[in-house]
Amino acid sequence: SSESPNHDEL
Amino acid sequence: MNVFRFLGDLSHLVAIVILLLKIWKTRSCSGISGRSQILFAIVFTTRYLDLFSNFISVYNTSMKIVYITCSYATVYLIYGKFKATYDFNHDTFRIEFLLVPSAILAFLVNHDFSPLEILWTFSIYLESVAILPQLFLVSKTGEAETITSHYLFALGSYRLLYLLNWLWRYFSQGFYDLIALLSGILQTVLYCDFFYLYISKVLKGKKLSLPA
Repeated sequence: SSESPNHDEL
Repeated sequence: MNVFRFLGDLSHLVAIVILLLKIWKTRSCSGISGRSQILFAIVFTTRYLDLFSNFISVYNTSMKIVYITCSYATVYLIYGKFKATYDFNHDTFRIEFLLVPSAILAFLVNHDFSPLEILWTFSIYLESVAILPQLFLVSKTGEAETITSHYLFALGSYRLLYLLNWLWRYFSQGFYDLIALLSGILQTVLYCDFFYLYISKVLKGKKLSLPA
């Protein structure tokens, strides 16, 4: 995937 | 945030605090694998490097700070303050066999080939096997203190609850992350025999002892 994934989990 | 993820984070926090209190109160880290605690400190360090650059919520940031602080404090207590009680004879699992494959796999299988993302992926892979030195130590000594088994139960439950969280997020918002999911399944599977022993023995007031 182009945008770096935003990890919102701990 | 759904109830499974919240309970998962709570269970994880309880596990980390139980361990820290056990070592601090009993002034002993007998039966605890320092190597697993080193791996957990590496997991949190490599996963939360975006702590100051990527603000998500007060909850997220504060939990990250607590996890990092407690994990380093635990490593310090084991290898520093109470190292006389550290069971270095039995805590011998070769953690390089966990670090190197996790690092290689993180380079090969990830969502994005950027430094932060590869480190995040490394932390996910490493976390899935980080408990092995601890389970190895318990199998070598053949038993675990009751407080240690509560720690392991809370720690194993945390990722099991995260699996339920991902199930929930998949059906409610179509979200899924195969890297985290498959690693989480492996991580939870490693606890299966422990969960069986915990439920069949510890909950009946017996001591956790593995069949010799």
